[in-house]
Amino acid sequence: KTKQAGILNFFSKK
Amino acid sequence: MFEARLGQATILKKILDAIKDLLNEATFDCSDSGIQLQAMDNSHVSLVSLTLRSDGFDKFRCDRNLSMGMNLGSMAKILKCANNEDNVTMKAQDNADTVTIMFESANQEKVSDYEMKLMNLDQEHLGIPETDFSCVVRMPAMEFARICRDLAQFSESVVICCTKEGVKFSASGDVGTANIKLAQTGSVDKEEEAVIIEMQEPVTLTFACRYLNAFTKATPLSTQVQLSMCADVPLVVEYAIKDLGHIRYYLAPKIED
Repeated sequence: KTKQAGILNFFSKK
Repeated sequence: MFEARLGQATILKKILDAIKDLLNEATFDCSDSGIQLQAMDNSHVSLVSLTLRSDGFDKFRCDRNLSMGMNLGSMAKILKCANNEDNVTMKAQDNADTVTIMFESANQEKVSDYEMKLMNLDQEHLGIPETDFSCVVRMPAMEFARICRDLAQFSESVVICCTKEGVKFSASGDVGTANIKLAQTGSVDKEEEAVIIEMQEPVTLTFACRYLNAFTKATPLSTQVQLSMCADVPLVVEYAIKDLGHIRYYLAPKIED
């Protein structure tokens, strides 16, 4: 099973 | 004063079509280098990044940096009123709370203008780290759209596996399994028909079909699409906009639960 990661797991807020 | 003019409204229509399924509203950041937009979709799974260079416009003037928050549904209504061949000009005063979008027919006999209210959006810009991608695939944009559409029938997810031999797209579900393999093309007459793979090391990643299909709404902008992949980082799907800029979509992968 896979789960969807969020984009904020990879990119940080400036 | 901000003023940007494009020779053909059709380009702006295509750009809007490429983002409006993912974003309800977005901020267009205007500076003398051009127009930038960066926004996450509502579920914070993907990120849209649009760059339009000032030198790609027929006319471009931006005296002061300006952030214009727009409702994309409203913008779509306005763009529907343009003929594809019309000139389109966007204008705003400094610190204005409206933008004016003007269409002129090629023979100048019909001129229409629409004033749209701007929105104050809470925009959070994200820092996108530099990545040395393991695999970069360039392929016809129509082919990618076709593959995403076909595989979405079989599963919510598509597995993309890239090796130096080629790229394989797979989906597995109740019906069974679907595999589509594309080999790197040898010699092609037309550059836009080529499949080109630059591989440092093989990579296999899983992505949600729903988002890939949303990205393919940009297909009318470009003959080729570029997919950049690296283990455990977002996929980058890039469409060049000829002589004007590009649209990039970043999609977080599906990971082992």
